[in-house]
Amino acid sequence: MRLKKILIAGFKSFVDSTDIRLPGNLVGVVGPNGCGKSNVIDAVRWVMGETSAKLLRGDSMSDVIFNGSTSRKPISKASVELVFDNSAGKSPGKFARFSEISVKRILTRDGASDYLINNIKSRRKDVLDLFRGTGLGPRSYSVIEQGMVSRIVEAKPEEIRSFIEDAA
Amino acid sequence: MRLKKILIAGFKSFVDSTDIRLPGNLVGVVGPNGCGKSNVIDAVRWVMGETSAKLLRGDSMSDVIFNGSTSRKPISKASVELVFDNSAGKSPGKFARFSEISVKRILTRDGASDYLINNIKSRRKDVLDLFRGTGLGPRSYSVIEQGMVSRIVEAKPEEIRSFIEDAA
Amino acid sequence: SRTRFKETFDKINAGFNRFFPELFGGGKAELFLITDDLLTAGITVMARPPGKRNSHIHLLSGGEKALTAVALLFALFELNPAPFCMLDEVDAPLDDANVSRYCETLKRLANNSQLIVVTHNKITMESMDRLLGVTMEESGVSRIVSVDVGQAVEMAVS
Amino acid sequence: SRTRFKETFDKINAGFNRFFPELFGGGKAELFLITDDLLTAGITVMARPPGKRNSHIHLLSGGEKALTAVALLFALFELNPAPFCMLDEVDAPLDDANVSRYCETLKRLANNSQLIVVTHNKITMESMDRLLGVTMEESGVSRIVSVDVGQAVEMAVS
Ligand SMILES: Nc1ncnc2c1ncn2[C@@H]1O[C@H](COP(=O)(O)OP(=O)(O)OP(=O)(O)O)[C@@H](O)[C@H]1O
Ligand SMILES: Nc1ncnc2c1ncn2[C@@H]1O[C@H](COP(=O)(O)OP(=O)(O)OP(=O)(O)O)[C@@H](O)[C@H]1O
Ligand SMILES: [Mg+2]
Ligand SMILES: [Mg+2]
Repeated sequence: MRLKKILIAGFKSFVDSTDIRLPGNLVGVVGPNGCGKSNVIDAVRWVMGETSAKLLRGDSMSDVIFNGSTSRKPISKASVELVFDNSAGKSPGKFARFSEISVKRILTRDGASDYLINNIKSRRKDVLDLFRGTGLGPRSYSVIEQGMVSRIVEAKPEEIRSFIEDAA
Repeated sequence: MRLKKILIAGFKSFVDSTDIRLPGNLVGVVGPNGCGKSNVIDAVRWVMGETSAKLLRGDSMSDVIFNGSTSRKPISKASVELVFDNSAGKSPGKFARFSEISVKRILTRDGASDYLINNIKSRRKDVLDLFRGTGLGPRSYSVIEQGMVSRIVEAKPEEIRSFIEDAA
Repeated sequence: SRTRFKETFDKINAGFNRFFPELFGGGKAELFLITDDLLTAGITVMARPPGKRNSHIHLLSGGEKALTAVALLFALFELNPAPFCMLDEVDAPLDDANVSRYCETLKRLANNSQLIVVTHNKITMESMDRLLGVTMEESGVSRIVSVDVGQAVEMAVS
Repeated sequence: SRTRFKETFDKINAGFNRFFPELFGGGKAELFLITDDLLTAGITVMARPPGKRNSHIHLLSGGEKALTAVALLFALFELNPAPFCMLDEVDAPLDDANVSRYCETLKRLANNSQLIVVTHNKITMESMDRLLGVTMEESGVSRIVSVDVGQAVEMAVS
């Protein structure tokens, strides 16, 4: 499985539909403080099944929905989609035969929450099953967020142990 | 009072006697990771009366004494001295008439610990009295160490309050 | 005492209020007492970087949080300005524009106190009057040398 | 189970052991189980940067701590290498020599996974194949643009 693109709409500061193509294997993300770089990282964690609002830097899950700026009103729906190239057929389970696999997560302000795999409504469990064995997932080390390094540095021995256990 | 120089000997990685003149009002301190920049900061906090080994990044106070390297044996005494120009006579108390004021702290591995003001053995209390009203001291904001910014960022409301109270 | 704390709080708040827009090139920030009890009330830090909505410091970006904390630290320092202030790598998470404004503020503070600024940042190095280099030629043994900016870039690469 | 944990622990330790000297240009590091009880033992991180004495991670310098943690994070990632790995500003406290070695390691890892690297660091930017710029022309609204390195320096200065 190889990541082709990330589609973000209404998630945090990405109020407009944004299509992020990944141009190569070593892609730098740059920009001034506060422009939205870590929000992209949060978006990927979120669509992979993150359930902790705190780890997404919010107080509640609805904090990920664009909540307005001096130039725009708040909106009521956030969605993030990861599109993978699966032409090598490595993805496990029932999606192995698809040449392209899309994982999408939607949240609306009234609390309606959905996961979709190739546009089929799925449960979070199905997403985690899809990712099993690929190294992806909310507790994987595929996303190392701002502050993760400090957490490792400050960690007590029991906490280091849980980092190891998460990876197992 | 204006800081003329910092003399460090045997304190952490500054095993040899080091005379640091401050060449101007805006002095940058540079060098590779691990070369000793933060150790200079620790030295100044220590001579101003810091009592917490933890805030000096050690387990016990004797951790500030040079404890050896691949090229040198450990030594048994650490000393740090701050030399101030007091020609403006602003320093309070009994040292007001001195044109130069030196504050020195010594620690030996057998636990002998001394503060000296102008080479006169003094108590830590005398050093704090000397600094009173000058903005200096172990809990002042004259030394902002690596990690202080994070502590403010992560602080709960009661902790922010104690930062304010420390400054009062 | 209540009065003493309120006086201190107000002075620091005024300073914080002044340093924030200077460092951010706009916007505003303020400290708030959580309760009416001056003897025990905790304090929240609210900040509004330019073009952003007012929010708790915890909800800002990594660099915005750090710069807000720096504004507060400068206000705390200025309450009782010492002959010197030593800053250890506070510019690490800042973008170039914020580092430049931070350096302008350092130059202003340096009129009244001696500032000693530990940094790996080239823009900060170039703003200094003079540079002291710390080296470890001999394993585990620190020495201090005077350097110019060109040397400093070389030195950082050890 | 005990065996499963020990296997995982040993693999991660081997990776950590390998990434550390690559990132530091020498030295060594290792994880240790605090007790014999494989089901509950905590783990300490010991590291010896080149020319330094072996010590607990907590006793290293700011940049040394961060780079040691990065070595461990890479080992954790490599246990189950995903199609991509996203890194958010892990290079902030590193000096130029360490950033350069970190970039060499990124290039090596990029042979097998797609790396997405958020950074303010010029050396890191120059090591990337391509750069995506995030902008906020309109207040509070993020957009993505493709940039080249020259533009990136300008963009960071917003
Ligand atoms: N739900 C939301 N709606 C609108 N804007 C949001 C929302 N959540 C966060 N933001 C905004 O996103 C911005 C933070 O973005 P982010 O943390 O991605 O910055 P960054 O580019 O990583 O900056 P830095 O370099 O300082 O780490 C903040 O200005 C914040 O106000
Ligand atoms: N008591 C001691 N005796 C000898 N060396 C010591 C002692 N205490 C600390 N050190 C050494 O000092 C070094 C750390 O120095 P310091 O923290 O000042 O680095 P730094 O220049 O601030 O680096 P960075 O840029 O990464 O923050 C470490 O290598 C450590 O081994
Ligand atoms: Mg960020
Ligand atoms: Mg340091």
